[in-house]
Amino acid sequence: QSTRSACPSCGGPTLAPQGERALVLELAKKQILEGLHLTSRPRVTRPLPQAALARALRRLQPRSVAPGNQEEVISFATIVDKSTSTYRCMLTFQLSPLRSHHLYHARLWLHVSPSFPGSLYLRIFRCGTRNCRGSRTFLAEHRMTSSGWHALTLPSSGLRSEHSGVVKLQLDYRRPDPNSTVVPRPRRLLDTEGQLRPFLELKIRANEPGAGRARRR
Amino acid sequence: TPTCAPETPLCCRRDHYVDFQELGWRDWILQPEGYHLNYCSGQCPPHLAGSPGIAASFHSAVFSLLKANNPWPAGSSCCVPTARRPLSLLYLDHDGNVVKTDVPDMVVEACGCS
Repeated sequence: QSTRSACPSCGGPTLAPQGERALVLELAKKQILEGLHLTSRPRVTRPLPQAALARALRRLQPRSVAPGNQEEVISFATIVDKSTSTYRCMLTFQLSPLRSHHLYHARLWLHVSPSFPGSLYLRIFRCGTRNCRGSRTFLAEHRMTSSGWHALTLPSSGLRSEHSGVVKLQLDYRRPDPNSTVVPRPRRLLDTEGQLRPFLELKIRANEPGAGRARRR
Repeated sequence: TPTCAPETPLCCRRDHYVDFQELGWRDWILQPEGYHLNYCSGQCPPHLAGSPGIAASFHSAVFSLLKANNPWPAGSSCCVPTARRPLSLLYLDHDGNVVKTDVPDMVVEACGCS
């Protein structure tokens, strides 16, 4: 407490400047965590490659987030598994925000490597949390005719995350000509490391309290 | 709204810029680098009651009520935010996803007497 005059608002003793600054910093932490509905600050265990982050942010819509309680999320594939089959690739994403939010827009960004063999059909399936052998849900089919980044729209209804927040996608390749069996190994098709890692671009909004119940007029 | 000078007794807006580096949070808050944590403080004597520094008609309505009822009301008027704006944040969540969101009413822009 400083010997300066009393607090202009409450008449109590005023804080010394460094005491006031420390209080302001604590207030700022509290205000930001409350504003983001977080109970504690996130611990960054897997720092993202800056180049991948910058590249991904450039892909987002240039405009700011739409007003209201809507958010945009970029989620990089945490596990890319190409060992299952030569025509197949598995992507795993951690999406706990989807547990408490309504997803209304989803796109999967894939980077096709320059050694691309002409046009190719890609089919995308949603798998159960553990694996794809049992149940998998067809999400979308896209035809790609060039290398580079491709934004593939997915049905948002197909990405409701399990309680664990894990979303597994399986990518199957086939050429337009059903007779041709020659398909280059997926490892030459998709770039999955570093700044060319696949990522999901999602738009979500907080669930209205009592969402889903008839709104009483 | 006047920005508070060190010894301003009347209702004003006290400005503080908080750099996220100072909080040790620049590893998970990607954008912006900081924000203005402003708050309202100061006295609201009767003749300032209802003067939010914006809507004079509200002030005159309250003032005439004060005169009509009694010159020294029991309750007192408080210095409160009268205009606030959202803060756009880009941050890493617990899963390492990048989230872009607008936090409503984060920055106090104007103060006034209730």
